[in-house]
Amino acid sequence: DSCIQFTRHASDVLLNLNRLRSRDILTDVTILVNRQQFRAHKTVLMACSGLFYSIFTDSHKCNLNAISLDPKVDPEGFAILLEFMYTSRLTLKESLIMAIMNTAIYLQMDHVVDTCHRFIKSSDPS
Amino acid sequence: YEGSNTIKEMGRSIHEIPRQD
Repeated sequence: DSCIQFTRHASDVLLNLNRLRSRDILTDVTILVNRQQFRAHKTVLMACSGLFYSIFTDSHKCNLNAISLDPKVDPEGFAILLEFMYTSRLTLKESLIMAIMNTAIYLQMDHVVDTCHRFIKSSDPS
Repeated sequence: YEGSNTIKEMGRSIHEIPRQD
């Protein structure tokens, strides 16, 4: 028996999901962060974030089509994490690192939190 | 499955959804 492993398949699927998001095709939830709105697919959000996993596996909340995040969440930090979910690329700017890390803690994206910690540590001159 | 007969295919695996214009 042999098996063909398509090594690009996971990234090709993610690329297509991101194209669907940008064209607002089958997006099924609006995330409200302060006054900003972000359209996304629940399945992608819950696959990447412990918080969204908890929300969308809750039978009382899974059919919500809009979710408001804590007003303390920074919309720019959220935008960067949403972009990461759909691209695998995390843009870490020094000016936004604390906002990104706090948002990642809130969204329960533990590996991203660890990465932010390492980035802060490596940027610290002392 | 990662058996010894696994062949790696490096090319695109699916059609590409067009970008939004």
